[in-house]
Order: sequence, then C-alpha cells, then structure tokens
Amino acid sequence: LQGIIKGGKNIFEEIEKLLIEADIGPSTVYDILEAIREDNKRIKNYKELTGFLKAHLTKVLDGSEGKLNLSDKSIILIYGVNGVGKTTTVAKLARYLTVKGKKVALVAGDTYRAAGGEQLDVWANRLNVKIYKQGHGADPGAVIFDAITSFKNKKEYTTLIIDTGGRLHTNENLVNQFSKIIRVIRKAWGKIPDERLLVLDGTMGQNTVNQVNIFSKVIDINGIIMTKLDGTAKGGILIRIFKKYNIKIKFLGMGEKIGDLEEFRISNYLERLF
Amino acid sequence: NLKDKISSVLSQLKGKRLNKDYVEKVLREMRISLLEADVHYKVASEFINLVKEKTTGEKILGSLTPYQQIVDIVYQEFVKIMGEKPVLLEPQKGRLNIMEIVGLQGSGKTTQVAKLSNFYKKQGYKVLVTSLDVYRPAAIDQLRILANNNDLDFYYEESKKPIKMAKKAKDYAVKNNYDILIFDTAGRLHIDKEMMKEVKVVKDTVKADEIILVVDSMVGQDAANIAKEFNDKLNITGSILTKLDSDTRGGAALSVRFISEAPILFIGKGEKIDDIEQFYPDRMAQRILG
Ligand SMILES: Nc1nc2c(ncn2[C@@H]2O[C@H](COP(=O)(O)OP(=O)(O)OP(=O)(O)O)[C@@H](O)[C@H]2O)c(=O)[nH]1
Ligand SMILES: Nc1nc2c(ncn2[C@@H]2O[C@H](COP(=O)(O)OP(=O)(O)OP(=O)(O)O)[C@@H](O)[C@H]2O)c(=O)[nH]1
Ligand SMILES: [Mg+2]
Ligand SMILES: [Mg+2]
Repeated sequence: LQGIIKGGKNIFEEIEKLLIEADIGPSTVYDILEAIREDNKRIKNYKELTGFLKAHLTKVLDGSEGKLNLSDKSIILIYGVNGVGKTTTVAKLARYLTVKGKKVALVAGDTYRAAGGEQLDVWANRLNVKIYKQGHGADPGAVIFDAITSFKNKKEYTTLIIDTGGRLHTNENLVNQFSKIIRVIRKAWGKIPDERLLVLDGTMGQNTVNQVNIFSKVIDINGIIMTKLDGTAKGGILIRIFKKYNIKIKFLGMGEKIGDLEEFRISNYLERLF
Repeated sequence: NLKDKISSVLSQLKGKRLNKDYVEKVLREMRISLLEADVHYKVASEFINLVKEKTTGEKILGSLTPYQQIVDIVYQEFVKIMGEKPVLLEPQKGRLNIMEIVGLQGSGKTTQVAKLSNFYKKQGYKVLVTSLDVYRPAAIDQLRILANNNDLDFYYEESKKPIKMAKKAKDYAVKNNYDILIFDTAGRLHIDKEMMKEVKVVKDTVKADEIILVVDSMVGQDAANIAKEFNDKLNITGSILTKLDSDTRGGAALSVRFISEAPILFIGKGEKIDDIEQFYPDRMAQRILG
C-alpha cells in the first residue's frame, strides 16, 4: 500500500493512524485503503488523500441517514448496554418530538438500577411530559404493558417512548428479559415497536460490533443513536457497522443537555472524523 | 498463563529458521490483533517496535532457541507495562484516607464507589461515601440508594457547590473517625476545562490521597486521550476498569496503564455490590491478546 502515495510511508502511516484512531477498526481501515488504491493510482499528497477518503466514505455511507417514521400513534423503544446514554437520550427525544408538535409520554422501563426510574422522572418533570412509572423492582414487562394499554386509549398522546435498563449483550438473562419485553409490547400494541432504536456509546471501540450483532438477533433494529461524540471520540465504528449491518443511523448525542441531539448527517459526521 | 498465550500467538515462529523479515511479519500481525483489541494506535506501535528491536538482532535469531527467547522478550515487555503482580491498595488504618473517583460519563463511577466502600468495609475499615454530582438527575439518590441497600455510610448535605460539599464531608469524616472517605464525582469530558478544574480544586482542597480513574473497558482509541488528560491534570494514582463481564478484549487497559503509569487496582465485572475484584495483570494481558 505504500506504493500508492508518492510521499511514501509517512503519508500512508499518517492516514492509517487517523482512521484507526477514529475507531474504524483495522480490517475495515485496510479495506478502505485498498479501495482507494484501486481507484487512484497516483496520489500527490496528504490533502489529496483525505479528499479521496471523504469521497469514498460518503459512498460507503450512502443510505445510512435515517429518520423517525412516526404516525399519529407510535411507540419508540430505546435499549443498549449499560451507561451509554439511553435515559438521557429518551429525554432528548421527548423534547425533540415535542418541538415538532408531537404529544409525548414516557415509560420508566428501568426498574432495576438504583434511581433508574427517578432519573427519567426528573426529566419528565422538567419537560412537563407524562411519565408512566411503577415502583423499584416491578417487572419491566408489566410496567410497559400497563403503559401501552393506557397510552393506546388516550387521545392526548401521539408518541410513547420506552426507556429500558442497561443490559450487556453477553448477559443471557437480561437478553432474555429483553426478548420478553418485545413479546409484551407485541401483545399490548399488536405489533413490534414502531421505532426500535439501539443506543451506542461513541467512546466505545470494536466491542460495539458485538453489541449490534447480539441485539440484532433478538430485535429488528431499525435505527441507531450514537451518543457522546462531543468529546474526542470520532465514532468511526459506525462505518464498520453500516457496512456490515446496513442499519440506518438516526441521531447523534452531542452532550448532556436536553437540546444536545442532532439528526445524523453523513457530511457533518465525516467532517468531524477528519 | 500469559507466557503460554504469547507462545500460541507467536506459534508461527516455532520450529523454523528465523530471519528478520519473517519475525517482523509475525509481529505486524500481533500489532493488528492489539488494534482489534482496542489498544491505542501509538501504544501498539511503541510496544511492537520495542519488541521488534529486541528480537530481530543476530544474537537472538542466530541462537539455538530463537522462538523461546522471542516469547520471553514479549512476555517481559508485557509485564513491564501491565505490571507483574496485582497492586493492593491498602489504606492506613487510624487516619482518614481520601479517595476521589473520576472519569467520563457513564463509565461506572457511582456503582464502583459503592463496591469499593463495601470491599473495604468487609476488611474492617470504617468507610464513608458521598456524592459531589450536582448535575446528573437523581445522581445523589442513586448513591444514597446503593448505600442504604448495602448498609454503607452515606453523607450528604443539600448544596449546589461541590467544593463546599467536599469540605463538609471531610470535616464530618474526620469528626466521626472514618478511615476512608470516598468521593463520587460527576461524569465529565477530559476536554471540559471547567469540569476538569473542578475535580482538581476538590483534590487540592481536601488533599485527596488517591485519585482513581474509572474507565469503561469497552472504550476504544479514546482511552489514550482520557488517560493522558486526567493524568496530566490530576496525577491519577490508580484506575478501575469496569464492565469486564462483557466480551470486550479490553485493550483500553493497556493504553491507560501505559499512559498514566498508575496501577490498575480493580476491575468491575457486574452491577452488583460484590462485582469488584483485584486486577490481575497477566489475566488482562491474556484477554487483550485474544
Ligand atoms: N458528553 C455526553 N454525555 C452524555 C451523552 N448522553 C448521555 N451522557 C451522559 O452519560 C451518562 C449516562 O447517561 P444515562 O442516560 O444515565 O445512560 P443510560 O444508558 O441510561 O445508563 P443505564 O440506564 O445505567 O444503562 C450521564 O452522565 C449522561 O449525562 C452525550 O451525548 N454526551
Ligand atoms: N455489567 C456491568 N455494568 C456496570 C458495571 N459497573 C457499572 N455498571 C453499570 O453501568 C451503568 C453506569 O454506571 P454508573 O455507576 O451510573 O456510571 P457513572 O460513571 O457514575 O455515570 P455518570 O455519573 O453519569 O458519569 C449502570 O447501569 C451500572 O449498573 C460493571 O462492572 N458491569
Ligand atoms: Mg438509564
Ligand atoms: Mg455517577
């Protein structure tokens, strides 16, 4: 690959470093560099190379921008591993949708972790939105079932957003509990949730792929939200994930405040990568 | 053990006549494996280059047992970075030891604070925990609930000022003869100047004995940035790697250890109060090597 750049080894190493440090992952990085070499036999300098890279990655990510498909009565399910930003993202989505004229209600589906429900309750109060909650230790399936049953019959709400407790994809019990939650939603709603959004932490590396792998076995993921891209992490793993799973990316979390949610745009994303 | 693991990773070198190019090729593959394990780019390069220098000289390659010598060198280099034995943090009884727990958002600090308190309480220390997280909704409740559920001493005084809270907590701990006071702090970005200043001021105000960085073991390349910034600003004395009950290879451990030069003290391997254990460097090294 050193042959592709007249500058030689230094430019090649520089770009490899940039892509690896973005968490794109070694095998995907080498695929990318190989593809660039095939299309561009003579690259004069680093600036030209990044230009080709951006063009190539824009192609690779073609079709990755997704949006919420909501009708006048929809359910959004939020899930993912521990600490990625689910509860905060539920609150951000509530505000985002309220601004768009939706009437939002929330479900405190984390009945396990200390202050899991209380945390979302604080957000609900700040946003002045309805929240369905039950006591700590209640069965999450039951809380969700009751919430949907009520939501179905209330004209005043258009969108129900369900927060769930963090769960490692490697924890069989919690993954089974998640499958049960989906069955409960099917029963109460008559179908699977309209938006089934996996939350990924932008600071995480290659393990993110394992998360998508396992969760996609128990639910048809139709959207990804990646949080914490307001730090120094680049979230390059999204490139590897989209290449492999073709799941649309709908939002990026860019901070801890309620307004720190942006619609995923390939150009903005790639701009930050470089 | 780690040496067996290294032997198997380098097994392509076994029973062959070795030359510099071939050894370098196998080491390149090891470097890629480290990158796939989320070891930071610079850390992986530096590690492999160090090993390359020591293993491709004529002294090694021309010897009777080049493969074994290369395995030994790689093992030594790993042990040099990760440490050879677990490092036990044993606070002195009879005086107040203050631990300040810091790290990025969602890394597991609050949970680990409760686990640490329980860990030391079982060893006979009198431990007090308190939260300085005035930002995250229900953060104080989270620690209070964990403390109540596990019979741990918890201190809190209503306030929006972390520095003031820290002083009051210390006074209370001294007055009531605690051996250990553990501060849970809010998650923060290493590039947030104001927030990094806040934990520095807390450290200087209470004269913290330990600054412990909590890192999510699933973190990727960013581990290096996090470790560097927290170490530069606070001089961390130790770290805890959480969520090792996942299937992450945990290369962040190598990066954090390499850059901060502070020992990894504990690992978190679950959400329950007992899910904390001593960090074993050779076990982690094996895990990273895949
Ligand atoms: N910097 C930054 N922090 C974030 C972002 N999203 C969430 N956080 C923070 O990450 C931490 C964890 O957020 P939570 O919403 O509690 O995460 P969670 O996935 O619900 O956690 P569990 O329910 O415990 O699994 C909090 O401190 C949030 O403020 C983001 O986009 N950027
Ligand atoms: N599986 C697993 N989960 C963990 C571990 N440590 C913490 N958690 C979970 O990770 C999530 C985040 O933990 P917290 O203790 O709230 O993290 P934090 O660093 O205090 O978060 P902020 O205060 O928002 O920065 C919670 O769901 C915890 O139960 C661990 O070792 N393994
Ligand atoms: Mg949550
Ligand atoms: Mg916390």
